[in-house]
Amino acid sequence: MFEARLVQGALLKKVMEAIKELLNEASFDCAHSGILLQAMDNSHVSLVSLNLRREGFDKYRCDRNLVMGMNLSSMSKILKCASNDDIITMKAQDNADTVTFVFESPKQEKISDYEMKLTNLDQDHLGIPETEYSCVIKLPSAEFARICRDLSQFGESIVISCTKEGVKFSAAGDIGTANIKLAQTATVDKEEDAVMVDMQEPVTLTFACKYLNMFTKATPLSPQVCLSMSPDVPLVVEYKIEDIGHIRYYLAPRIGD
Amino acid sequence: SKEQQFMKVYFYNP
Repeated sequence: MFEARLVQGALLKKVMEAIKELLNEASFDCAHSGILLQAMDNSHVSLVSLNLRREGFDKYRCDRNLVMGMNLSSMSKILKCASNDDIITMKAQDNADTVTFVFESPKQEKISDYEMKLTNLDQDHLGIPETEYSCVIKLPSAEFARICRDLSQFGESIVISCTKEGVKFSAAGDIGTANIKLAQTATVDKEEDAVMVDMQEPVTLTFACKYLNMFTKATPLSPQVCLSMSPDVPLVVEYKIEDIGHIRYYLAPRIGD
Repeated sequence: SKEQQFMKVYFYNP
């Protein structure tokens, strides 16, 4: 028996918005410790890693490890039926071929359930190597989304260049060039407004706008985003999901541009 | 593409 009840059901709706453009389908690995999802995007240039810890759920029960292959377009249709203030429960029997989503309104006057067929996914096993990053940049997630959107008008790629002074985002194309520099903030009223750079050595890498823009669909999940870069390894774009976990996107740098 | 190959090597052979 698997059952996970999330009082802040809106978080699950936001998670779905953050992954559904990148992935058509994915396996949710449910274990005693929580729910894990790892999958390459449809074109195998980026990887999504989602971690929801059991402690973040109001109620969590997982008697046996369970792999639930879900069609994300179907799951998204179902989650659209939940209101933002609904409590969402996911449940499945051991070895079941369906998963049930139950939506409870806050005052319990409306309870809906939706059963969805699971799919058998033949997914490759992925390993995420432990990496020390040369640069770790924290910035407001809305600012990062804005930068990706603005620079996408200039070209297909964004160059991210990190030095101890700050971080520079650049793009170039037919209409011209664009540079956005963010300095480390000295003092801020709110921590979520801060730009922080932790740099061991300067790094400059180029990434596809298309994917960075898809990652920014996670912006509603967190006020801050963390970018980790090292030469010759994928960029990590991480959004914390309150006290429950995180979503990380890994993106290959452009090679041979 | 080279990027696909890069990701395959990085994540499939940790």
